[in-house]
Amino acid sequence: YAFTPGNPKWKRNNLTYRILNYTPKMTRADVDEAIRKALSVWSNVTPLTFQKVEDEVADIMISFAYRDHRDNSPFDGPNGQLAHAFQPGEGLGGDVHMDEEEAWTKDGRGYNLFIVLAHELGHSLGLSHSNDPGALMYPTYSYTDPSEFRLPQDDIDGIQAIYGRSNA
Amino acid sequence: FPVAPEAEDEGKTLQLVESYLQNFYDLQKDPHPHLRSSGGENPLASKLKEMQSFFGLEVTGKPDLDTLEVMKKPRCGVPDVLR
Repeated sequence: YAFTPGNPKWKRNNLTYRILNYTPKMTRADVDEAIRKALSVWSNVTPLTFQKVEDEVADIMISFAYRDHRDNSPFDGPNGQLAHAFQPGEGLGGDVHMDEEEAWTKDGRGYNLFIVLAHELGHSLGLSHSNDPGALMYPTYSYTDPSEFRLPQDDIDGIQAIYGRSNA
Repeated sequence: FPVAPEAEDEGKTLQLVESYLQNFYDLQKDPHPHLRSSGGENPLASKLKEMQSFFGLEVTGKPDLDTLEVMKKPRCGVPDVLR
């Protein structure tokens, strides 16, 4: 695993998230469920908690965006770059941007939203890309059935080195 | 003259490699390639080696088939090399 240079991390364990918009390719309930499950990947192994907020600025703002979306990192259309996220911090910090032009799904067709989101949230929390091909934080997309997903040890070691182990 | 298919493919490959390394390995865009000094390693080859090393590929500094295959995979947009 690797940390983001400068080792940025959230100073609090109770973080907020907000869903700014939804992809029309999935039902809202399925998007909500993918996000909830992706957040739980990280909260299950650390003391971090995530609370959803509706009308206020959240630590982690999640949105679906097209091409140039004014963060100096334009998306490239279908395939290629699927999403990106920013390291912990104010403003854009922690935010997750998903490329709206991808075929988002809740299963193995197209790109599984839960898998990609779980990876991006790793960046939101301070992890960089791992060179372990089995890690969630490996840069290239690899499908795992969400019902069988278990966070690989490399990612557990990385996130616990930043935030410590779960209290539970 | 029409561009020979091989030359066209070569151009597309170079475009893919440059774009990938600029996006994910901090390869700087070179506005004046003709002014580059002849000494020292080509920055593109150097970054290519960095990428090949990260992905556990054979480190050749050349865009071989295995390297291009990785570059064509869907991936996260966050760079592998952050300064």
